[in-house]
Amino acid sequence: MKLKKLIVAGFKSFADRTEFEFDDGVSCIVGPNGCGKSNVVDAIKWVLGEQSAKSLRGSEMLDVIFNGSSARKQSGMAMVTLEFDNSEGILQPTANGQMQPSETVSVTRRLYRSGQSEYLINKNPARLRDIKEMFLDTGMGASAYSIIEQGRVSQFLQASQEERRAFFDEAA
Amino acid sequence: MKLKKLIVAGFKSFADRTEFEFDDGVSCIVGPNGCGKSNVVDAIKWVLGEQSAKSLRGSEMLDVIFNGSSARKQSGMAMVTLEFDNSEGILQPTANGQMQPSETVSVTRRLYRSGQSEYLINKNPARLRDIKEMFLDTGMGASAYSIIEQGRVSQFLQASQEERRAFFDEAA
Amino acid sequence: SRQRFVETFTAVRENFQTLFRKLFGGGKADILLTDPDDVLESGIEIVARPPGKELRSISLLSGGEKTMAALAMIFSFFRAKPSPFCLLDEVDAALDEANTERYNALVGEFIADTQFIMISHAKRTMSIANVLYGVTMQERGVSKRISVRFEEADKIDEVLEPVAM
Amino acid sequence: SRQRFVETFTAVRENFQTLFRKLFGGGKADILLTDPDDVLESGIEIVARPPGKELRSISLLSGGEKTMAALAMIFSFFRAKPSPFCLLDEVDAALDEANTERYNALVGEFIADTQFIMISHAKRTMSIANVLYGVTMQERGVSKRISVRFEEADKIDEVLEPVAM
Ligand SMILES: Nc1ncnc2c1ncn2[C@@H]1O[C@H](COP(=O)(O)OP(=O)(O)OP(=O)(O)O)[C@@H](O)[C@H]1O
Ligand SMILES: Nc1ncnc2c1ncn2[C@@H]1O[C@H](COP(=O)(O)OP(=O)(O)OP(=O)(O)O)[C@@H](O)[C@H]1O
Ligand SMILES: [Mg+2]
Ligand SMILES: [Mg+2]
Repeated sequence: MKLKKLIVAGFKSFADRTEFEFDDGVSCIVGPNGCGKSNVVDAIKWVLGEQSAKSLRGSEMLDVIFNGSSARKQSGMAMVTLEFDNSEGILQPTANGQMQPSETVSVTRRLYRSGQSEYLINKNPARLRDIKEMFLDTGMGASAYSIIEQGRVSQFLQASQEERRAFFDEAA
Repeated sequence: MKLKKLIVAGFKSFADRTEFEFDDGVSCIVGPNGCGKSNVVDAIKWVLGEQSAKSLRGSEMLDVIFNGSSARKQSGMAMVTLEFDNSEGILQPTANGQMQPSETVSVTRRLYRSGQSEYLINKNPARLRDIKEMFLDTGMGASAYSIIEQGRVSQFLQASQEERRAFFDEAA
Repeated sequence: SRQRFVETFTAVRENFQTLFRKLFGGGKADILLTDPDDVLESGIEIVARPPGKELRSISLLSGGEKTMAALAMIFSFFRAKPSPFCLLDEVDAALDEANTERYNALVGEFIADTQFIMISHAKRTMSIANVLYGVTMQERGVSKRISVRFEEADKIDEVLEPVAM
Repeated sequence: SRQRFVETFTAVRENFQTLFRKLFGGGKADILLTDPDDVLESGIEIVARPPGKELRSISLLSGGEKTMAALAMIFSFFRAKPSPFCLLDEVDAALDEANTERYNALVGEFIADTQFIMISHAKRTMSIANVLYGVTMQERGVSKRISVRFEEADKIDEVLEPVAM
């Protein structure tokens, strides 16, 4: 269930539509400070259903919409699409309550300045819970250890004994 | 009031007596992970009167005494001496209530496994408060911003508005 | 459920004992239930002893040692419960060259089942990637992806340096 | 006292506005009292806008940008209340080459009145030192100081690599 492609538009510093095509093995994102590398991680967390603005370094969810630069006006919407290679059939996307097996599964999330949100699975409107349910039991739901944010690698070591327990419970 | 020399013996990973002679300008301590660089910072904090074991990464103060390696027995005592160039007369060491001006001021702290502590100023027995009082008003007392520990550089930014206030109060 | 937690805990624990020794080239580490009689509520303690050193609280470990122990922990979860992909954002920030190499070698053991996307400023970590994605701001405040060749990785900062101020 | 706090705050604030622009090559930053009518109890807010970018909460800054803003803050205190020495332990961990150079240049402005002792894994930071102190563990678990020449700084990890495991 590998990642095939990430498309970001109006998401944080990615004012313009930008694509990343991912291969098997190891990909490395490089670049100077402040140029947008960690924002790519935020985009992936967000499209998979992250609901905490704080966990995306913001104070409110509208913070993820490109809010302008000295030369550009702000965007009216943030959009992220993530495409998965589903040739093993691990993901079972549904549309209108019906199973829709597919070789590639794409998930899209949009947020408008108005606060309105949209979710799509394979271009069909979906709810956030459909996305979360689709990823349950795929090993991806517990992103607690599959996404290690900048500065957070020693988190498990520094956490209290109870917090580590919660980490285990989430993964188990 | 520059640092001239640091002597550590039995302090954390410095089982053997080790000297560092410091010059003006910029010194850089280098070496692989886990070899003792940050322990040098801890030694300086400790000899200047640090009372929080946690601030030295330990759970109790006895943690600063070299506690052995696979080839060595533990030490019975930790000792750190820090010598200052006092040619400008900024530091005013006292012994037995008497002023003792000196070109070089040395401060020593010892901790024994028994828990017993000793402090010396210019080789004369002193109390911890004598050391702290000597450094008051020299700009060194507020080590809040003259010692930046590993991983703590962004601390001021990440602190709450009230915590930052405390930082200012300490420095003012 | 109690059963599921114990299974996960046991698997992660075994992996941690092994992977710690792999990342440190020796030594010993373990995770323990603080209250083995109350499995569902118990906290979890970590002990770690780098090779040649005595056992002492993990708070005393150096910055790089803490990162290596934490990576052993993270990969122990991975081995117990594989995830199809893994995003690692500058996890090598505190590591010297030797430890960066050991961390990179460990990643190599997991790529069969897991797709890795790493962010790093370290040339050594860049060198284990199959492909490099450059992210830069040629227009200030606007991110853009550009292709980067491996030969350029050495002077990556000049290649990708944002517009001069 | 109220007077002393206001004097310190004003001095630090002015320095911060200047030093931020110096470290970022432009942009704008400030520190503000959240409650200007209650100076003795007021919290302190930080705003920062890197050049070419819009103003937004500092939490959204990147890892490297946060370090640079924090360094501007630390040196602002220094300029307001000079300290005879300054210990900086791996403050450059999150910085790319260009920012490491700007941070190093800023240190250069303070060395007249302040003695700096830095710990770093970055070759660039090592290169601004007047003297290098190597710390290694030739005997496992026991730290030892060894002299290091600047020409060795490039392969410092091999020079100082602890005893093979
Ligand atoms: N809504 C937004 N609109 C425009 N820019 C934004 C928005 N949110 C965040 N940014 C900008 O994105 C930049 C941070 O990007 P990011 O954290 O991805 O950097 P990075 O490449 O990971 O850098 P580093 O190497 O320092 O970690 C910041 O300058 C921030 O101001
Ligand atoms: N009381 C003690 N006795 C012996 N060794 C100790 C003691 N306290 C700490 N240590 C050891 O000192 C080492 C940590 O040293 P230190 O933090 O100075 O490393 P460092 O050189 O800063 O490394 P890094 O580059 O990873 O930050 C640890 O391995 C720790 O176990
Ligand atoms: Mg980042
Ligand atoms: Mg250290």
